[in-house]
Amino acid sequence: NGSPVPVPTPNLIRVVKNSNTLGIAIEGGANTRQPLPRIVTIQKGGSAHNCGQLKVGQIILEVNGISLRGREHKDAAKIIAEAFKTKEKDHIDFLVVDPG
Amino acid sequence: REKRLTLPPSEITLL
Repeated sequence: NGSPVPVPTPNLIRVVKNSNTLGIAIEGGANTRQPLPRIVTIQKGGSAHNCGQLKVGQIILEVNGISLRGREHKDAAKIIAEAFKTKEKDHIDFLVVDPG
Repeated sequence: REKRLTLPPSEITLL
């Protein structure tokens, strides 16, 4: 669209499932003020915290290559929950952006 | 000009 909006660089972060919980809280989703899920909490002792790279405030663009764009909150949460639950992989790849 | 947020806030889910 030509407007000079700075585009933050996405980061791919691999979270190894080394704890019984993922340990993040997210808010947002399609048709809300926050159209892509944003990390609002990271719980100590969870796999996300152990990974050391996920941060509060980051916006999740993709989970294991699945785009969260256009997905409503419950759908996005389900995708993340299922990525954690599946035994096919011992990790989850998050594509996130750090706003500002 | 004031920008109004008309979209609802989201719920929060712990995962």
